[in-house]
Amino acid sequence: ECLYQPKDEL
Amino acid sequence: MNAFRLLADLTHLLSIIILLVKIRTTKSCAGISLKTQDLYVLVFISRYLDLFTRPLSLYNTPFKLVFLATSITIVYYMRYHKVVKQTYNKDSDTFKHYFLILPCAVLAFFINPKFTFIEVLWSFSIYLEAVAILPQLVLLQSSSNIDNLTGNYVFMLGAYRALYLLNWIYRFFAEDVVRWIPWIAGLVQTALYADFFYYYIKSWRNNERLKLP
Repeated sequence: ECLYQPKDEL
Repeated sequence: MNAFRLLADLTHLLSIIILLVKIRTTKSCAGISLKTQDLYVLVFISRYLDLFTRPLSLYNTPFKLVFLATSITIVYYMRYHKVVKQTYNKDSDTFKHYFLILPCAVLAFFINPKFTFIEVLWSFSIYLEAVAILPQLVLLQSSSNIDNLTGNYVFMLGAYRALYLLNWIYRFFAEDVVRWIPWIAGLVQTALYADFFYYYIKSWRNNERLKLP
């Protein structure tokens, strides 16, 4: 999905 | 990684260090809301569950460990340290912070990037962090005189998320990254600090004591 992002932020 | 993001994380770290310095040097947590600190422990635990499931990052992992360790230490000090816990303004830290947890959990259940345990909890932590400062702001309004360290702590805490907003704007234009959940929650979070920022900068300009109406 477009919303799914790898968590690269704190 | 960009300068806004780095500055934001360092500001966040600085806010926590200021709070730890205040509690350790003055042996007092007067003016600090334990409810806000409790919520932050919940935010970090629910957000950093992926510490061991995702690949470790030289940058993120140390920060996550420090945020978890310091937030738990602060709550420990305020609850169990024999001297510090006497200085906790129990009677004026009255915000019903449990009423914040349920709506954030329900919202996370319905609005999340992916309906998995980790992602729902991550969304929960993003929503909860946006409102976690409320008990602290309410406590400041009832405090007659806010000591400098507490004022600086809250200011840095608000500034860090404002810097994240700049980071997201940069990433949107530079890396075409779109993240509605943290964007909207971050805007709400920073907006909650608006009046505090106003009074804090005013008191800093007029070189007078910080006082919230």
